[in-house]
Amino acid sequence: VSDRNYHDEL
Amino acid sequence: MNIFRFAGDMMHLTSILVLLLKIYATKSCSGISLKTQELYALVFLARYLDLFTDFISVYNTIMKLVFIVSSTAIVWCMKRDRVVRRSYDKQLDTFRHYFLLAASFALALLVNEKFTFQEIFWAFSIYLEAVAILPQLVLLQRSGNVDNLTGQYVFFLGAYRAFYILNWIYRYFTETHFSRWIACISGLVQTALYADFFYYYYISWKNNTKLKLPA
Repeated sequence: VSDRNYHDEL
Repeated sequence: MNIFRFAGDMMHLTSILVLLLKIYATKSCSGISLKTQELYALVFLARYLDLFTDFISVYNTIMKLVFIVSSTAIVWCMKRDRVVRRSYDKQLDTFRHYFLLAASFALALLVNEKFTFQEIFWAFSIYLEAVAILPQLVLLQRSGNVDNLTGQYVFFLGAYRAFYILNWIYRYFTETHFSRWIACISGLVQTALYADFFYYYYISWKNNTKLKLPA
């Protein structure tokens, strides 16, 4: 979750 | 972004365009479940709360806006357009979608990445999207005959899910630390729901006959 682009999908 | 993900997004976009085309060209929404459309509008509204907080890419932002605007426009059209709403198969569209809403929200409260407002709504939107097609599939099964555009609409939606699975497989092997179990498991469930429909779609395509679902 620390990944900034975690929700990078639509 | 890989080719599978992009193809998936384009299939999703195509499905929405096919649905808009059907409604505008035939001035009819027969065979389309308003409940499924309402759930999809809610899915996008709940998921894209991050429009205000996170910027990923211009592509992402534009697609999010397109999905929000098009899905709410479809719901508005089916409910408010004088001509279109007359063709709505209300008596066939009786799936109790509030159960799906409640169950998805309860699951989102229990299983989420983080217990925050945004993450709970994100998880809720993922769970809801997985089951949102159910009222549509039930409606198609009840009406038996499926017109071409409606069949293509559901076909493209299913294709979108299939490409997302290929995308995850690709990302799993090419990215380090790729783990998003909530999205992947929900995505698998969602795609499995289309399996039956795909089977009959394939049969009708192979035999070049009208798509008909067994009662």
